[in-house]
Amino acid sequence: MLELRLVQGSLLKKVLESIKDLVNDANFDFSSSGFSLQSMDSSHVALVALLLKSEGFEHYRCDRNTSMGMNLGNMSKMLKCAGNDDIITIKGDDGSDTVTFMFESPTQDKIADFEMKLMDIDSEHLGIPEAEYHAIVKMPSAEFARICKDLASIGDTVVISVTKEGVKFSTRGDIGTANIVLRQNTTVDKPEDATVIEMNEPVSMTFALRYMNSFTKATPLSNTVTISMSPDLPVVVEYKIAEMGYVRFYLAPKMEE
Amino acid sequence: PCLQRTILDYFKDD
Repeated sequence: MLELRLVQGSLLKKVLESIKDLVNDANFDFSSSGFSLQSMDSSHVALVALLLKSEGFEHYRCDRNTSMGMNLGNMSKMLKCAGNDDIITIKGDDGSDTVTFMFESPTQDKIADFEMKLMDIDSEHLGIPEAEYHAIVKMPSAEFARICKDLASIGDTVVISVTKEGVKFSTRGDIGTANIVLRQNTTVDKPEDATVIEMNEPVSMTFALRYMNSFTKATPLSNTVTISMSPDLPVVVEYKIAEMGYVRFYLAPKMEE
Repeated sequence: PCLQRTILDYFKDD
């Protein structure tokens, strides 16, 4: 028996909007500590890892670990039918081939039930080692989204370089080049507006902007984004979900031949 | 030209 009640249903709506274009189908793994998802995109160049911990739910019941295969496009269609202020409850029974999404309006005068067919997805679960990163940049998520969008109008790859001067985003294309440098800036009124650069070693890596722009669909989830880089690992672009968990995007770099 | 690596170049099956 599985029943999770999320008062801030809009969070789940935003999570789906942030991953449904990157990943088509995924297994949702439910355990007593929360639910998670790990899935690569079809090209295996990017990986999304989602975690929503049980303490973020008003009510969380998961009698035994279970995994449910869902088509994220269909799930998004159903969640789009939930109001932004609705309470969303996910219900599932062991052995059932459907999952139910229940939407309750804040005044409890409207209750909707959407039942979605589950699917069998045989996805490998990858081991993601904890790592020491050469550089970790924490910045306003809107700023990162703006940079990725702007650079994508000039080129299709971005070189992200972290030095003691700051973090530089560069691209080049047929019409020319663009360089955007952000310096560490902690003298701001609100902490979420700060750009904080933790650099253990300088690092510079190249990535496809198409994926970065897909990741920025998670911007509504968090005011800040953290970008962690090491030359021998995929970059991690993380959007924390306040008191609940995170959406992490891993992107493999492009290497000079 | 740049060679696009994949996730599987870095992370192995559990």
